[in-house]
Amino acid sequence: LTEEQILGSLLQQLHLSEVPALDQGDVGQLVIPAHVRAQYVALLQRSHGTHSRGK
Amino acid sequence: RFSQNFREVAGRLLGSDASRHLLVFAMEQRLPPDRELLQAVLRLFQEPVPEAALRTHGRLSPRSHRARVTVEWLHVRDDGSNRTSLIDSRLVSVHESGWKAFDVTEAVNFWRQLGRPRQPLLLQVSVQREQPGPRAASAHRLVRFASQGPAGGGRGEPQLELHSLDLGRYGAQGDCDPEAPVTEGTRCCRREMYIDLEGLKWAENWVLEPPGFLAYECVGTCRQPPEPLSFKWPFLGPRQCIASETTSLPVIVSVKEGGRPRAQVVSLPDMRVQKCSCASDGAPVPRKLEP
Repeated sequence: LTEEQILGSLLQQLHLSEVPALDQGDVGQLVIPAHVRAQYVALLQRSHGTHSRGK
Repeated sequence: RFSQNFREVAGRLLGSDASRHLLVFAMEQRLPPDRELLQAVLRLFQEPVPEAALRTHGRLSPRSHRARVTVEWLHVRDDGSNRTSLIDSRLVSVHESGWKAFDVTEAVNFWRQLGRPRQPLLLQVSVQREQPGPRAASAHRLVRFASQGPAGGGRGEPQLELHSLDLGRYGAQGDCDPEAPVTEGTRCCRREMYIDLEGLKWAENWVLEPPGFLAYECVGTCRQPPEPLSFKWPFLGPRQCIASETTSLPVIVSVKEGGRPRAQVVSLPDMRVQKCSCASDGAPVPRKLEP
């Protein structure tokens, strides 16, 4: 797994063509809401249980 | 349907005049879990058609001398219901006789996924018209295969040929020994590989969670099958150490909406290796048995 593959996958999932321009000021005040964190944790737990078959 | 005296009975009418044979193979001792199935071949002996029958057929139906032979895997569920999966299908000529081979690897792979105690491997062989329809040729009536058991007299009885490899010698070894360096002689294994997302310039201010993750990678080499097997499957590439099972990675990213940043979860598929295996390029990936 390379850095480019992770970036490519991220851009594909978000339907973006390039890395968005976000600066420290944008993200500094951002608080991750509880429902977003809960969704993240649920996906994390699910990914430990379900494996996909390799190509 | 409208009579008060009869209960409605739902059913299906199968309008084919195919001949069907059910083949039963006791498999439990033949394919232990520590063996990898490479190929399963069903061999059926096609009986020769008497000359007189061929002459009659040629006069009545000059268009086709072929019939379609279909092999299906039959699964009898715990509740007694049946389900069939198409495995192989091909045309055979009434003029031919002798052994015919069908690739039934998928059927054996399905059978291996059943819960224990496992029923025998059930293969349903049907011989149908080459094409459906009332005007189609009736060559299928002449195609006969020798049957299993005493009825067939043991001559030309259906055979199931299993080609397998010992996973203890030809498979991957699980996780690598973290103390031992990976060399050319290392057997295929899963090695820890940490991806530090915080250290990636492009991820700065964009990827909020996780700060990094264990991706794992498959390293090492695989033992190649003995020469006779390579000869039988020339289309297969060498066995290589590959990621055979992967899992997704959820991440929280910040996205800008209306000029303001917002946290969003996305799931990236195939980011973490769960299992490494030895597999040949060109070999079919076994299908999962659907419930």
